[in-house]
This record gives sequence, C-alpha cells and structure tokens, in this order.
Amino acid sequence: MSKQATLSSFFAKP
Amino acid sequence: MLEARLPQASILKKIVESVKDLVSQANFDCSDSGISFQAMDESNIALSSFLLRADGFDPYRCDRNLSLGIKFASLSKILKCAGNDDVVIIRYMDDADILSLVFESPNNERISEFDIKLLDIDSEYLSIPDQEFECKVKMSSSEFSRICRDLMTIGASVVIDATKEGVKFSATGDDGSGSVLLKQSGSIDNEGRGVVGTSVEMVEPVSLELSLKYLNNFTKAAPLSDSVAINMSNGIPVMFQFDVGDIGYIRYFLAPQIKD
Repeated sequence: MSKQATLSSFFAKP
Repeated sequence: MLEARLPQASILKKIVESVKDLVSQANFDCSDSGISFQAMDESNIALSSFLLRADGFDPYRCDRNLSLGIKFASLSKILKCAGNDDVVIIRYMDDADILSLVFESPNNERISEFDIKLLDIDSEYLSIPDQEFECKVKMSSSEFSRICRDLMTIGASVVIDATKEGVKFSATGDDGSGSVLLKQSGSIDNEGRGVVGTSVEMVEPVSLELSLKYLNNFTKAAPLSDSVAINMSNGIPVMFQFDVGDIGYIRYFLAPQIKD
C-alpha cells in the first residue's frame, strides 16, 4: 500500500 | 497602482480555468517584474503557481509591490464575459478594495468594465528548494491529458517510470491494469502542425506513484501549451510545467505517494 505524502514535509515554511 | 494590458483575454481565461478547481482563492503578487501567484490545495498535496512576466503585457506599470486577494470563482465568472480575442486591462488603484477588469473588443467598438472585490487573504507561502531534477520528460500536453484520462478508468493512481527508453505510465485497479509507453522521439513536424514528440533527459531512472485525480486537474492547463515538462526525482514532489508562450508559465508541484 502507498500513502499520499503532503508538500509541507518537503517544502519549508519560511 | 497597477495597470497591465494583456493583448489576449484567452490567456488569462485559460490560466484561471487551470487553477480554479485546485485553489479557491489566492493572492496575486504584482511587482515591476510581473504578476505571479502560488497556492496549495486544501489537503496540502498540490501546489499551483503561475508567472506572467511584465514584458508579456503592453504596457505594464506597477509602482510598488502589491498582494491582491482574489476569489477564483468570481474571477472565472467575470472572465467568461470577455471574448477570447479581447484585450484585457487589469487595473488597481492604490488602497482600493476592488480590481478593475476592462475588456476591449478587437475593433475597439465594445468596451466592458467589471470590478471584482478583493479579499484579505493570509496565505502561507512555501519556499520551494531550487533543485536539479534527476529526470526531465517533455511530451505533448494533449497526449498527457489523454493518458491521464484513459488511466483514470483503471485506477486512482499512476506509476510514472522514466528510463532512457522513454516514459511509461501504469495504473492498476480492482478490475485490471493498463499502461502506456511513450518512446523517446525527436520532434516531428507533421505537415506544419507541430506534433510534439517525447524526450527524456536523465541522470538516473525515476519511478514515482502519483494521484490521477490531481494529474487530471493539471491537464486543464493543456490548452495553454503544446507541451508539458515533467521534472522528477525519486521520492520528492514532481513539477509539471506548461509554458504560456514566451511570457510565463503555470507550474504544479505534486507530492508523491510513498510506499508504507
């Protein structure tokens, strides 16, 4: 099974 | 103040159509270099952005940096009132709470003006690392739309495998499976109709699983460009780019699905 990742785990909040 | 004259309304119409189902409202950032926007969908999975450079407008004037909060549903409705070949003038007077859109017909005999209320949006900007992708695929945007539509009939996600041979899209579902392989080719000019071939530029093979629901949303940008660039690295968000002539682009970033 695959899990959908979210963008916030890759892109930083400045 | 901002005053930006875009020679063809159809460009703005298509841009708004290609993001309005992913993002309900966003700030349009205007500066002397152009108009841009960046926003994520509610589930934090896809980020849409666009840039229209100042030189794509004639004339373009923006005295200071502005952030104009716009509801896409309202903008989309108003832009439906513009003819495709109309000129659009986007105008904002300092400290106003409205953005004016003026549509001029090609023969200049019909001029319509609409004002859209601006919103105060506290948007969250993500800083996207400036990265080199392991694999860059360029392919026909209409082919991309067709593949996403076809594979949606099989499953909810697609695995994109890019190798030196080409790029393969595969889906699996309860009722079966399907795949489409596009072999690498040169650009073939089919009697001047400019059929776009597929090219793969890579450092190493990439395999990523992505949600087809989002990809089908991204294909709404296909009318803007004959080709789409898919920039991928293993395990990180993919970037899809549709160029808007030579005046800008629409980019979508999509987080991958990762094996548990």
